[in-house]
Amino acid sequence: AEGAFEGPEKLLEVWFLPNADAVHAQCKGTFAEHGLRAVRREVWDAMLDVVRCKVLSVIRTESVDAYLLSE
Amino acid sequence: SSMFVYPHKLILKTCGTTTLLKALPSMLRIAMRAGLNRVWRLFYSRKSFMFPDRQHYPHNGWQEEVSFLDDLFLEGSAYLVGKTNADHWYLYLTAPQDNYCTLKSIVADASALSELTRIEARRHASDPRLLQPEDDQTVEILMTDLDRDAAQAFYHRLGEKDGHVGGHRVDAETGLDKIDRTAQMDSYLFSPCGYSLNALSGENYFTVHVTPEPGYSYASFETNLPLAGGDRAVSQLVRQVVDIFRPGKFSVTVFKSLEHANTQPAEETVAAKLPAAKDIASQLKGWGLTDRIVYEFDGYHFGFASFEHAR
Repeated sequence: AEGAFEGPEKLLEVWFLPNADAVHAQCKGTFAEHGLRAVRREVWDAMLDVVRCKVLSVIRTESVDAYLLSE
Repeated sequence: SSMFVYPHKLILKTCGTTTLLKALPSMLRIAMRAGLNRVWRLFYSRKSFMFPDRQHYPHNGWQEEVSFLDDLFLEGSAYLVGKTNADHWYLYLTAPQDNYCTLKSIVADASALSELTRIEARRHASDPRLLQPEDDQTVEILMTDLDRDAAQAFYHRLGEKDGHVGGHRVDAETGLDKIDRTAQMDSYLFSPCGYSLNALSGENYFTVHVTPEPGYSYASFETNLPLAGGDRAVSQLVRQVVDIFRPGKFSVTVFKSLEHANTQPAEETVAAKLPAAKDIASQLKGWGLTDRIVYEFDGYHFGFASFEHAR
């Protein structure tokens, strides 16, 4: 199996609670525009460098962003 | 590999020799800067590795992964699910304590959190618009020993463009584009082989990853799509997916939140805890049920079932 690829994935799912300011933003209906979805792409890129993954493409809906990654 | 980003939730799924957990401290800092300074729930899981000796820190073994997570979280529980002399599955989760978990490394003093913040967090913890859909359900199907003919679709072909063009060919050829016909799909064919798909439908997703080479072929399917019809719908989805890959062995895990379990009659609650294993087995000719395990966690029921084909 020299060069064989490890298929089974590691899977992490994290649910966060907002601080009071973010709760107030949510109450005003603006939270969906903030939170994690407001994080800049280069910040995710730097985090994914640690994982050894690169972003290949991104699709979005009103509720969620999906990043397709290398590796 | 894939990443799904919601305003309050992040899902990261990576294969190969990636070092997913090393990113967790960065992830927590990013979340804190985004106004999300507490982890409400965390799930980390993986199937047993095929080539564990090739992994890097902190993935050199389950105990190393658990130690890494225990250094970050006060309240964590680690589980090994399934037969240890066959395919098995690992799970680490944090149970919400008083609706929040305190991060050792980021919020050292829980008492420093203002009472206002705590009250707001409790009030909003049950707000489905913000945090937890009432019927949150994640289904994962992990398949090995794929049928060689079925696996051929996931190879790059002579003269074919890899990347998204090849991905679209695979979507149509395999029927993966029929899982949810309304979904927005983003698929990618690697060279010389391998395939990844992210699909979005409103606030829900499904994702597929395939390694087709004989000897270590593997495919995964994961979704939080709402499946009307409960366990029967799960079994129909499993049949649809298994028909595409025709694996020699596969396991199904179902995480299901039961926000209203306490209001149901006892016998209905027990029934709701049962995984769809019998329904799946009845729908699949040739595959036998080899294992079936049910857990009840705080707010979630978890079902694990494994199947093997009588080839």
